[in-house]
Amino acid sequence: LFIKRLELSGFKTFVRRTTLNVDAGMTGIVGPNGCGKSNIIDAVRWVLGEQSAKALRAARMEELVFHGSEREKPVGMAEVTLTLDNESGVLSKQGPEISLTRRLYRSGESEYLINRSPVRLKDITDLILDTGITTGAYVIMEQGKIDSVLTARPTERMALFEEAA
Amino acid sequence: LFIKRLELSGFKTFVRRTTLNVDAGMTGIVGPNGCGKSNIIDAVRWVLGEQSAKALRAARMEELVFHGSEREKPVGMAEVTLTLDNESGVLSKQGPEISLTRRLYRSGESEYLINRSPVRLKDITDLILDTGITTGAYVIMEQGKIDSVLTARPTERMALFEEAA
Amino acid sequence: SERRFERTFTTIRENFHTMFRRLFGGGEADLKLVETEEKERGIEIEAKPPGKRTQSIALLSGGEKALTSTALLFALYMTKPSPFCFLDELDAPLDDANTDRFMKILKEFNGTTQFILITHNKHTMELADSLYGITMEDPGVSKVVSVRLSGLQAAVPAA
Amino acid sequence: SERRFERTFTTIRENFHTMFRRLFGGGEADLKLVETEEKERGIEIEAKPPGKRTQSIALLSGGEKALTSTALLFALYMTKPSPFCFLDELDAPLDDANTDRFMKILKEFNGTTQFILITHNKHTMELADSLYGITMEDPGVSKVVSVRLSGLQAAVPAA
Ligand SMILES: Nc1ncnc2c1ncn2[C@@H]1O[C@H](COP(=O)(O)OP(=O)(O)OP(=O)(O)O)[C@@H](O)[C@H]1O
Ligand SMILES: Nc1ncnc2c1ncn2[C@@H]1O[C@H](COP(=O)(O)OP(=O)(O)OP(=O)(O)O)[C@@H](O)[C@H]1O
Ligand SMILES: [Mg+2]
Ligand SMILES: [Mg+2]
Repeated sequence: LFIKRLELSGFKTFVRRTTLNVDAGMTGIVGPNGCGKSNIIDAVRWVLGEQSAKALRAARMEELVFHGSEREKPVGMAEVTLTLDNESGVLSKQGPEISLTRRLYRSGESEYLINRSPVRLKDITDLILDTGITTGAYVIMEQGKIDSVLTARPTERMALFEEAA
Repeated sequence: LFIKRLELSGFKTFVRRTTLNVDAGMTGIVGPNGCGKSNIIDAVRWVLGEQSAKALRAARMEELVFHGSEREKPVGMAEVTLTLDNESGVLSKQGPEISLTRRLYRSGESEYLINRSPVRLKDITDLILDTGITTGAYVIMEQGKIDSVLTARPTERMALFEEAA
Repeated sequence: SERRFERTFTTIRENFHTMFRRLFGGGEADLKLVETEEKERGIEIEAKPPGKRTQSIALLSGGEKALTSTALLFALYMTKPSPFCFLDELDAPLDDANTDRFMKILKEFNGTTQFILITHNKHTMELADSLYGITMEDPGVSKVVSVRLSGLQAAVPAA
Repeated sequence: SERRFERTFTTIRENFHTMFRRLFGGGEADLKLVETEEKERGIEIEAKPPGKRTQSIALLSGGEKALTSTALLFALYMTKPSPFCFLDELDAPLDDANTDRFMKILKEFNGTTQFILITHNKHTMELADSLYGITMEDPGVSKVVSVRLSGLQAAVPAA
């Protein structure tokens, strides 16, 4: 279930609709400080169902919507679409491609879509559970957080192990 | 009051007596992971009077004494000597060079020396107070701790400011 | 389910040891199940880089901690592999030799796992199969560009 | 003493703004004295990198946080300068352009401050006046060697 592409629009610094095509193998993402690389990671977490704003470095979910730059005005909605390759038929009930979309309006309303059809958040998280994809610390390894598993208390690490078991 | 040299013996990975001569200007310290660069920083903090083992990544002060490697046996004492240049006469009561020495025996006993004469810890910290040298976060900027001033609570930052005032 | 945890724990423990040795080029590492004073279960980590003696992990260097952490996270990963894995500047504290070993190990997962690596490290960039640059021509606005691997120095977007 | 604090705070605030602009090559930054709900005094940080709008500092990137922090620590430093200053891998999260600006600023403190920089960054190494390598020929045992700045690639101790 590889990633085919990621589309962002209005999410953090990706105000204009942007597509990142991801190939098989090893993809490097480079660029100067503050240009948006870790924001891409946040977008993937978010579209996969992350419910903690803090995990995305925000105080509230509304902070994920592009709030303007010196020249650009803020926008009213953030949207991220993750398209997965299902050619191998891992998810038997789905077609060769599955797209997951999450939208957040500045008013606070959320929308979720699977293959462009509106669903509930639960449908997205259920689908992800079926695939075995998790967003645990060992699937999305975060900048500056790498040794948190070492500084964590032994009981906190237990939670990580139980998730993997 | 520049640093002229640092001598380490039995301190963490510096089991053999080692001298680091420090010049004026900008000195770079390089080397592979785990070779002892940050241990040098710990040695400077320690000889200037650091009393928290945790600030030196140790659980107890005894862990600062070289505890052996695959080939080398542990030793019984850690010693660090910092020699400062007093040519400018900043510390009027002292000569052109001042050396501060701290020793720790595995038994737990400590010794402190100024210019090779035994003193109490208080004499060292008093001398350092006179010089205006602090070991605050803005004199010794630690690996991986750089953004702690950003994540700190507003009241914790206040403590840092009051120290500088 | 308790037995399944025991079996999983044993596998993670073995993978951790293997991963640690491969990332460090030697040494030993182990995981221990412990019971805290509040009768809760916890996991303790022991790590011994090559040539050194086992000590508390707090004393490890910045790079050694990153490598030990990586070994454990990969051991967990091998138990429940995801089709893709995102690594955000994991190579930042590593020296050249450790970065090389790290990249070699990622290459071996290749084919079964899609890795997306954010990096500032020129070494890592050379070893990637494809490279995307994120730029901000319009201040505060991100844009994706594809980067040619030849002439990398010129191509990597400058600030 | 309260007045002295006020004066010092104003100086730190100005230095912070200046340092921030020099490290980022533009932008704005400020410090605010606040009172928490428990009637305690605290300090809040506002930072606006060039071309962007002011937001919470939590949203800043890894490199932007390092630079903002550095600006504040240097502002504090200028208030109560020490003859020497140790920097342990402060340049780790910085890209090339920010590393350059950072090193330029350190050079300007030169003469009045002795800087000791621990680094893995080749750029930083080139700009240092003298270079010492720490090696472990005997596993687990540190040794100091002097490094010649010409032929740096060969001289930097390898793992
Ligand atoms: N809602 C938003 N609107 C506009 N800008 C935002 C928003 N949320 C975050 N940002 C900006 O995104 C930037 C951080 O981007 P990101 O963390 O992706 O950088 P990065 O490329 O990972 O950099 P580094 O190499 O330093 O880690 C910050 O400058 C922040 O202000
Ligand atoms: N008392 C001791 N006896 C022997 N070795 C010790 C002692 N205390 C710490 N060490 C070892 O010192 C090493 C850490 O050294 P240090 O932090 O200076 O590395 P470093 O050069 O800063 O590396 P990095 O580039 O990864 O930050 C660890 O391997 C640790 O086990
Ligand atoms: Mg980042
Ligand atoms: Mg270090």
